[in-house]
Amino acid sequence: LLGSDTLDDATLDQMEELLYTADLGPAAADLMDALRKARAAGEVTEPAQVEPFLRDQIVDMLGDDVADTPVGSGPRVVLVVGVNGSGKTTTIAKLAQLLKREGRSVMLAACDTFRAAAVEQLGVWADRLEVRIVKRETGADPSGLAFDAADAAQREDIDVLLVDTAGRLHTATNLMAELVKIGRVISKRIPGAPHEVLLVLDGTTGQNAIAQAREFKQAVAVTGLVVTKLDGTAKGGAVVSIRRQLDLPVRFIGLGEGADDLERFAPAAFVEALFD
Amino acid sequence: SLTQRLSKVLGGLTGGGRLTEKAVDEALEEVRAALLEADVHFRVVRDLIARVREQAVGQEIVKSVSAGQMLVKVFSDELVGMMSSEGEPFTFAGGRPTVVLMAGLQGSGKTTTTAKLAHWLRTEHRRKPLLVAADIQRPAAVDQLKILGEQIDVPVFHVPGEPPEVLAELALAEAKRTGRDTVLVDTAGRLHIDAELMAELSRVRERVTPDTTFLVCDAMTGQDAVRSAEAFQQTLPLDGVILTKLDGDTRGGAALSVRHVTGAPVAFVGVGEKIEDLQRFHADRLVSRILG
Ligand SMILES: Nc1nc2c(ncn2[C@@H]2O[C@H](COP(=O)(O)OP(=O)(O)OP(=O)(O)O)[C@@H](O)[C@H]2O)c(=O)[nH]1
Ligand SMILES: Nc1nc2c(ncn2[C@@H]2O[C@H](COP(=O)(O)OP(=O)(O)OP(=O)(O)O)[C@@H](O)[C@H]2O)c(=O)[nH]1
Ligand SMILES: [Mg+2]
Ligand SMILES: [Mg+2]
Repeated sequence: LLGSDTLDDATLDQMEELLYTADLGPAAADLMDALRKARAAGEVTEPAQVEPFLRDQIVDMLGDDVADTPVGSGPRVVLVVGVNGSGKTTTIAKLAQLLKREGRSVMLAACDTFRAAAVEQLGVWADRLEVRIVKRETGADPSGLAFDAADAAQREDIDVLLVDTAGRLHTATNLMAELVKIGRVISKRIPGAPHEVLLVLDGTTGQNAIAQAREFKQAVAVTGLVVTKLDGTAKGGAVVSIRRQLDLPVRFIGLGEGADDLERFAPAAFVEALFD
Repeated sequence: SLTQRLSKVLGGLTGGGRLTEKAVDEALEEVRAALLEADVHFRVVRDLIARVREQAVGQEIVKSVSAGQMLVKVFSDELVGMMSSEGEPFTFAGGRPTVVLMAGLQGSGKTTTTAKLAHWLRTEHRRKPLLVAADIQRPAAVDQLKILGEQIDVPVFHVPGEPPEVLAELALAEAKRTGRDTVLVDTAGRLHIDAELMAELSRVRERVTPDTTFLVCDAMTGQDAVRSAEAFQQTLPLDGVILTKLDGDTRGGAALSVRHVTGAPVAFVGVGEKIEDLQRFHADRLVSRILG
C-alpha cells in the first residue's frame, strides 16, 4: 500500500487521503494526529507499521459489541427507519431470511403506506421468503397498521416482527413526528416494544450520516445501525464518527440486493476493508 | 458560517492591509475543513485550495470588506465558475422521438425523477412523454413507475419478459406509432463496478441512441461520488446530472466532485418526493450551501 521505505510526510499524506476518502470525516483528523504523535514518539517508525496502527485505533473507536435488548415473552419487535432509498425494505427482507434460517417465525408489517408500490415491493419479498405480512393499501394510516401488526404478532405467537417504514429525511418535522407516533403506538400494544430500532444508512452517504443518526436517535431511540451497499466502492467510514459521538453500534452490513446479502457486523473485517 | 470562522482566524484584518502567506494558510485550513465536512472530494479540495492560495496571497484587502469575506468571495466565485453551465438540459430531436436515459446507483431517486421529468416536459415544454419501465430486477419497480405515470396522466410502456434494451427499442417504436415525442427510460439501480450491469446499460444506449443521458445522484453521497460518477461516465457519456434529496440538510459537496470529474453539468435538483419537487439547478445556491 505505501510506496516509500521511510515514514516520511509523503507517506503520511497518502494515508490521510485514504482515511478521508473512506468518509471517516472528523475521525480522520484525530487518526492523523495520533499517527503523527506516534511517529514523533518513535512508536511507529516504518511504513509497514502504519496500517496496523491505524487499524487498531479505528477498531478501538468502533467500541465493544453491544448486546441486544432482551425480550421477555412475546414477539421481538424491530422498527426499521432511515432516509429515502437507503435500503430499508430490502434489509427487512434480508433480516427475515436470516431469522428464518435461524428457525424463528417472522412477520412483516408494511408500514410504508406512502410511496408508490412500497407495499407491493415488500409483498413480493414476503411471497418469495414465505413469511407472514400485515399490509393495507397505500394511503392507509401507518400507525393504525403498526398497531394491528403488533397485535397480530402477539396473538399469532410470532418470534420477530419487522416493521418497514417510509423513507423520510430527518429534517422533515412532520414525518419524524409520524415516526414517533408509530413507535409509541407499537409500545401501547406491546410494552417495551420496539425492542430494536435499526437506522438503515446508505454506505455511500458522507458526513450527513452523522446528522441522520443524531436526529433519528433523538426521535425514536435508535438502538443500532445497518450500513447498506458496502458491496460497492464506498467504505461507510461515517459509522466510526457515529459510534464516537452517539454511541450507536453497527449491527449488520448490506452487501447486495439479494435476500442472502446481509452479514452481522464484524469490526475487524470492516476496518480491514477500509484499507483495501 | 464560514465567513465567521475565517474572521476569527484572520483576526479581523480589514481594509488597507495585505494578506500574508501565514494568514492565508491558516484561513485555507479552515476552508479545507469546511469543504471536507461538506463532502467535497479530498483531491478536488486539494486542487481547489492550491488554486485559490495562488490568487489569495498578497491580495490587497478591500476597504469595506473583511479579509474573511474577501476570501469567501474568492472561493465562491471559483466554485460558481466550476458549477455553472450555459446549455439547456434537453436537446429535442426533430422528426423523431427524443430519447432520455436515466442511470445511477441503487436508491438514488431515478424512478421518482423520471416521472418528475415527464411531468416537467409536459408542463414546461408541452411535450408528449412516454415513460419506459425498464427496471425488471427490483421487486415492484414496474408497478412503481406505472403508479407514478397514472398520477401524472402519462403512459408507461412495459412488456413482461423482455430485457431492458429490447424494452427501450420497443418503446421507441410504440412512441412513433402513438405520437409520443419524448421517451424517458427508467433503468435499474446498479453498481459502477458491476461489469454485467454496466454492459447492459451500454446495450440500452446502443439500441436507442439517447439524446440526453442523466446520471441521477443522491446529494448526500460522500467521497465515493467521484469513483461512481467516473465509472458511469466511462460507460455512458453523460449529458447531465440530476442531484436528488436536496430538501435535506446535506451540504451537497458531491455535486462539485461529480462535475469536476465528469464535466457533466447539474441540470436539475430534486427537492422532495412529490412530482412537482423538481427545479432547475442554480450554481450560486448550491455553492453557498457547500461553503456553509
Ligand atoms: N448493491 C446494493 N444494493 C442495495 C443494498 N441494499 C439495498 N439495495 C438496493 O437499494 C435500492 C433501494 O432499496 P430499498 O430497500 O427500496 O430502500 P428503502 O430504504 O426501502 O427505500 P424507500 O422506502 O423508498 O425509502 C434497491 O434497488 C435495493 O435493491 C445493498 O446492500 N447493496
Ligand atoms: N426527500 C426526497 N426524496 C426523494 C427525492 N427523490 C427521490 N426520493 C425518494 O427516494 C427514494 C428512492 O427513490 P426511487 O425513485 O425509488 O430511487 P431509484 O433510484 O429508482 O431506486 P432503484 O431503482 O432501487 O435504484 C424514494 O423514497 C423516493 O420517494 C427527493 O428529491 N427528495
Ligand atoms: Mg422502502
Ligand atoms: Mg427505480
